[in-house]
Formats: sequence, structure tokens, C-alpha cells
Amino acid sequence: PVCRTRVYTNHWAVKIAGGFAEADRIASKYGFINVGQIGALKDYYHFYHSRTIKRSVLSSRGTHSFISMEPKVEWIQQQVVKKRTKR
Amino acid sequence: DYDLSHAQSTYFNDPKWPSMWYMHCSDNTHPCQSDMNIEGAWKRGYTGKNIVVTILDDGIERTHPDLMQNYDALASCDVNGNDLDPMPRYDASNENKHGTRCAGEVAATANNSHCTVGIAFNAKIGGVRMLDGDVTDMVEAKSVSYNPQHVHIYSASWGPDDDGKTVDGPAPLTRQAFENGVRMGRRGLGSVFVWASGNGGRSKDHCSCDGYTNSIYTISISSTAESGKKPWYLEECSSTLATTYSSGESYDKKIITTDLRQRCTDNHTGTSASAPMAAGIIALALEANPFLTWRDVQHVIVRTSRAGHLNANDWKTNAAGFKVSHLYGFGLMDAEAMVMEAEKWTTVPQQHVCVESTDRQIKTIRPNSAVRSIYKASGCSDNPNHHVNYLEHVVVRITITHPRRGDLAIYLTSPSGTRSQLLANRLFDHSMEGFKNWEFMTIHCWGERAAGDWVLEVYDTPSQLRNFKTPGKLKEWSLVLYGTSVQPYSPTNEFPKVERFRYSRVEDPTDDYGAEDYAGPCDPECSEVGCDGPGPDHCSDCLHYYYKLKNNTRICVSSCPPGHFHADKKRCRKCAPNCESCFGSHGDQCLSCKYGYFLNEETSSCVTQCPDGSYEDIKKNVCGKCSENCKACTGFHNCTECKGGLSLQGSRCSITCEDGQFFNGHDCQPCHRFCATCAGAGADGCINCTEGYVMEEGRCVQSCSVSYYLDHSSEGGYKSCKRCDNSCLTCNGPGFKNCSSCPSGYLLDLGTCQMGAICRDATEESWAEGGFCALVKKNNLCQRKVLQQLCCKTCTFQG
Repeated sequence: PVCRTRVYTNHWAVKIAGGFAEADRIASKYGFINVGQIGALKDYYHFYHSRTIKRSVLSSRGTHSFISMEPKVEWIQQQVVKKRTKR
Repeated sequence: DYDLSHAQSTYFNDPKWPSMWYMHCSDNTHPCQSDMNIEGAWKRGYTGKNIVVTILDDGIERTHPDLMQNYDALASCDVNGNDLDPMPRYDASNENKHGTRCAGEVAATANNSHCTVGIAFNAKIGGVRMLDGDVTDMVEAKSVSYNPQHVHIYSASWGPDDDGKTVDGPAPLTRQAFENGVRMGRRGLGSVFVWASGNGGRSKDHCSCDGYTNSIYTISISSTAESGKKPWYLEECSSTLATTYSSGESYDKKIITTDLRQRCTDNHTGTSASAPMAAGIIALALEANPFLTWRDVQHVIVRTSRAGHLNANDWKTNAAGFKVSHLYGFGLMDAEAMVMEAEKWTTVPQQHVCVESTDRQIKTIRPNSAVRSIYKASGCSDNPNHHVNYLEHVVVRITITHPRRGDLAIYLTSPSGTRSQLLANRLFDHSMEGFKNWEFMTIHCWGERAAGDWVLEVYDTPSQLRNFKTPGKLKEWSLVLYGTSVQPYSPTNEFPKVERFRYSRVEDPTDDYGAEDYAGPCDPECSEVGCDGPGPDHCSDCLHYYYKLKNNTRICVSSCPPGHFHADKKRCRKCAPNCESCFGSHGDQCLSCKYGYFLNEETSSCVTQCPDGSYEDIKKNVCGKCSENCKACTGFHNCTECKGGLSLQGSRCSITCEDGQFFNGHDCQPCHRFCATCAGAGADGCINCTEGYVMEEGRCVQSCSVSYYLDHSSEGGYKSCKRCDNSCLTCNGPGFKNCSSCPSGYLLDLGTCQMGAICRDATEESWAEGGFCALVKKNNLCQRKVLQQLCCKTCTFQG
């Protein structure tokens, strides 16, 4: 069997209740940039961290990881590269 | 706008038009194969006007002469580059031509002398550039949920690798985006997602291992060659809904469309070419009836697609009378039939979901044998909100462990005896991961009854040497039935599905019925005056009623279709756009409303937002009145705002009591002595606490418990106890930086609790532990300055 390695990016999807200003506040507190809402998904935001590794086989750890402990952060997911093919 | 209603056959000045074999018969040398009747839909006046399609791909060349006129910036963005311009990235190999090719199939401008003609040549076309970079769950979610109130149809011609060994599908965000799209997109009618079923034929891939095509929210489109033969790249599976033309063998014709660098190509191939073709046809149907919901679109496709000349040895007719195949779904799409069906379509009843949990007994799957599990389903007949009587999609959620996934084949047989293959053996799939809660989907039971015995069969056919010591196990499976509790088709929609016979141009060059020549029987809806053809549109006079189509064709009917009223003589006239039934053509003469609108019974109008004092009753599509004393509500008993002098107690309006009192349904009563304000009797009813008490977890206490801190910031100056951050044992304030003591194994450092072992021993090999600390202490190492930075801090805290 082929061992498929996950590739983690320096982008995160975060669900935060309380609106854009609250998302902005939490993003800046942990060194993220709030890129904006994810499509039409309410309360889901695209966070970007410029000081973490762009592509890594390990998920990112550091002080920014404490963001998950924020009471208003309901869900967070570091984005993983998916292989997609044109048909 | 092109007036095609009287044209004998369509002519465009675009140079490639004569060669576009999948849209019209280009020569008279041989009879046309059963075609997709694109011209038929055009002749009825539908060209995609006011419909917005976007292509999720590697970008689209918005400056292409065939695309620029229909280009829609509001349906476009660049997810890869995080801006609004979907222009592709140019390179020497023209790697990013794919999206531009797909876009031209849908909406290339007609009659501009440049090159090619789109199927919906008056539709608006956009592009989301999202394949030219790292694709993540978030990139996909952003793309499928881009501007869902503006975009009607999303077309995607990509997916996980079709290598015959991948099992992959949408991750949580994208799944949510699909669900939101069908629930809220197009102002509640639902976004339409069209997907290419996959090109893995040569690798013996099976499209049920692709969670995008396998989803109930996507319309999965397969391909057939001009001859009706199976193309080499075709993947079979039970979730394919329908088919359009594409390339076949090397000698077969391919698809003509726009290409990168303002060029054109006659070399577009694969299922990539089929999905946009379907998107274009759906755009025509949506123009014919913009109120079709996402499920209506699927129903219309099911009812109008045709097996025709498509070559497969597994065509079968299910118990509802639909002919279906694992290669082609319900067959070749028929644009003219679709717009005709759309014109008179009545929205199908609400979707019900019935989850039938089968037994969880683990069953061993022995090599070269089958495991059979039978489940007697009721279709949730005991629950009116979930009762499924007539089936649409059927999903089998399954968990299997197996030493070689590719050796598995799975079948599902419905109570009516329709057998779907949910999975076929995959030669290259050596994975030992099995399936964990994977959802297989079949559309083969569409229209059948849900209740009865469902049979799941799992076959294990070892294809090569493998570890036989560990047999596979069927750990659990459940059946998710989607459909309706009542018959989905209204009497006006009910007609037997028949294979439409098409005249070839050689046999009948006018493609019309000559009045003088016709001597056959008239439609039953024609009066005794007679007819000039067999259809209800050929009557010289109608027996009951008639209505007119956009192209002035008169159709005889037994009663006025939905959205029409009986006006005068025998004529059915159209209701106002938002009305489903009416007694006049004005907006204030509605009797019932179309999906997404609510009847204001006081004004007989259909509105999207009900007035004050009423709520939107989604089941009945009416504005229901709120209960007395209620100013705004979400249901008769669910008040959200009260009239003056009253206050909201739960979901009802009551008399406002003074502070320190509550309303018990009859009069105001004093609160418990601990409460300053309350919502009910006893200490549990306190909202705020009186002097000397603080609120903690809904109760008034004299001081905060361990793991809580005193919060002075509460509204109205009332104090409350709030829970410390999870990392603290006790704390002085909120967050992880205000800890005053830590749980066992953690150390307090400037208000933050950190792991006990914050530094490593001298070799940096392991964490400092008790034994190591004892050694440090015994040898007075902490007194040596040089070692203090290494371990002493940890050791000091640990004593």
C-alpha cells in the first residue's frame, strides 16, 4: 500500500460566533490574518498565518495553537492539500 | 434574442456551427441519431436568458470573443489568487485551458462569426479559478458557495484521482457548503450542482468512490460517444443521473468549444465535456421555469432522459417505470423534453429523510463468498416528518474492514426488486483501510415505494495473493431513504414516460407535421373540429381549456396548469409571477404561492416576508397569524416580540412585573429571597442575584466555587461567577493568562499554566522527571549558574 502523506498548509478554517469584528480580534490576538468569510458559510472564516511553514507534513504547533482554547472558537481546522484532477 | 420559432432548421454564422454534431444534424447522408434536442428547446424560445452558470475550474478567459458578451463578473472570482478576476494563468503548455473550454460549451455567444455556439448561448457565464493552486477543503467550500443568490448552476469537471484506488470526497466545510447551497441558494430554491462522473474507465475505477459525484446534492453526468457506444474512459456507478454526448474512440468526433488564447478547439473530451453540456441544458430548463427547486431539476431529468440508442447491457426498468443503467443513469438528456416538462412543472412535495438503522451485528466476509443482510424498512411510517413513501435518492452508509478494499463488490436490492451495484471490484485498490462510514448512493430506485425488505450483499472476490488470515468484516450499515410521503407528481405532470420517436431529417426534412397530410387520431383534448397533428398543440379547437406558450403555440388541456387561471372562454391565463394558483392575473389575486413565497391572506398577495403580527408558515406557504398580544413570532405559539406593556416570558407574552417579581400565569409573585430579578419561583428561577449573592451556573451563591472567578462586568452591575479557562485550576479572571493555580502536572508561569516539564535534561533526549530532578537536587546543580537555565526552573517547582 502506498503511504500517503498529508500536506498541511498555513491556512486555517475557523468557526467563530459573534461576527467579523470578533473574528478579527481573535485572529490578531494569535498572529493570524483574517482573510474573510468562507464563501457563503456564515461564521466560518479563513485565517492565514504568515509565520508558520507554508507546506509541512506535520500539523503546525506554537502559541497560535492556543486559539482553539478561545471560548468563541467553535471549530478550527488546519487546511490540508487535496489531490484533485481535471476530467 | 433570436426568433427561432419559425425557422425550419437553425443557422448561425459561427464557423464551427456546421460541425457541432451533438446539437444538430450536420448533413443528410445518414439519419440523425437520437439527439439531445437542443434546437427543439431553442425553437420553443429558450436560450438560457437570465440564467447564471459558473464553471469551477482553472479559470475562464473572460476576454475570449465568444465569452466576453455573456461573461458575468458577479459569478466569477479567483479563489487561488484571492481576487475577483478568474483569468487563467498562461504558460507554455496551456495547462489552464480546461475551464475556458467548459465555459464555451455552456454559453459561447451565437451568431458573432467567431467560432462556436453554446447550448445556452444567452446565459450568463462566470468562472471560479480554484484548480490552479493548492486545493483544500476551504478552497472547495468557497467555490461551491460562491455568490449563491446570484449563481444558479455550478458546473464542476474535476474530482479526486480516477486511478481506481482512491476513495475521497468532500470534507466537512464543502459538505456544509453543498447543504447550505441546496437549502438557501437561489433564494431557497437551491443551487444546482452539476458534476462530471469521472474518467477512470481504463483504471476500472468506480464513481461511487468519489464523494462528489456520489452526493445527492450533485447531478452526476456520464458520457456517450456519438454512436451511443460506451467511451473508454466511462466509469460505471449507481449515482450517475444522466448522460450527454462527448468523445469516444479516436475516430469518433469530439466536442467543439472555446479555447485558451481566444482560440477554438474541436478536441475537448471526457466527462469534463459532458458536465457543462448538462449545465447548459439545465439552464434552458431553468429559463422555462425559474422556480424549479434543486430537486425539481433532478426529477425533470429523471422523467425526460432517454435510453435511446445508448449501448449498455444493464438497462433495466425499475418498479416506477424508469429505464436506468449503471453506465448512463436515466439516459441521454433531452433539452426539448426538459423545457416542456419544466413549463408545466409543479414543485415536488417537501423532501423527507428517513434513516433506517439496521442491526449492528458484525458479520465476517469470507473470501469467495458473500454476506447478505436483509432489513425490513417501514420508510419511517410512524413519523410524519420523516415518512418516505416514494423514493428519490437512497444512501447506504457502511463501515467495512477488509485486507484489500479492491476485492469488494456491494449490491443493494430494493423492496421492488431493483438491484443496484453500489461498488465493483477495483483492480488497483490495495488499500487495507476498508470503508469507514462511507456513503454509497443509488438513484436506481427513483419513484419506487420505500417500505419493505432491502437486501445488502457484500461480495469478496480475491483478485491476487493477500493475507487470508484477516477476513473482512461488515461492521455496520444503515439505510438513508430520501423522498416524499405523497406522490411527487401532480396530475398535470403525470404522463407515462415513453421513448420519444424522433424523425430524422432525411425522413422528414421539415421536422413538422403538414396539416394537409395528417390523417391520424387527434389528441383527446381536441374538440370535434379536428387537428393537424397528434399532439395537444395540433388541435384546431380545444375540448376544455388552452394556454399559450411563449412562442405562441396553443396547448389544449383538461384543466388550467399550475400558475394559470381560467380567464374567459376556454383560455387559461398566467397568474402573477409569485402565485401558484390565482383568480386573476394581478399580484393581489393569488390563492396560493410558489415555493419561497408566502400568501398574505389579507391582501391575497405572495410575499417573501410576512407583515408584523404574522409568521412564515413554510409548510403551508402562507403568512400565519401570531397569537394574541404578540407583535412578532416564528410560529403561533413562538412569540419573539410582544405588544406594548407586555413582556416575553419564554415564548409567550405576559404582563410586565416589577423587579423582584415574576408572572406565574395569573399575577405577579415575589421572587426567591436570593434573587434580585427572576423568571420563576424558587432559587433556580433567579436571573440576577440580590446583594451579598452572586450568580454561578444559574444559581445564587455567596461566593464563587473553585475553578470560577468573580466577574464584575455583568449587565446592570450584578456580579456573577464565571468558569476559569480549562487550563487553570483556579484563576483571577478570564482566559488562559489569568490562572492563579494549575492542575497537577502543570506549572504556573506568569499567570499561564504550562506542562510540568518545560525544559529538557542536559542531553535533550527526554523530559525532566522526578528521578532526574532528585539527581539535580542531590548534587546542588541549581547552584551552578551555567546549569540554572537548563533544568532548575522545572525542578524548583517540583520541589
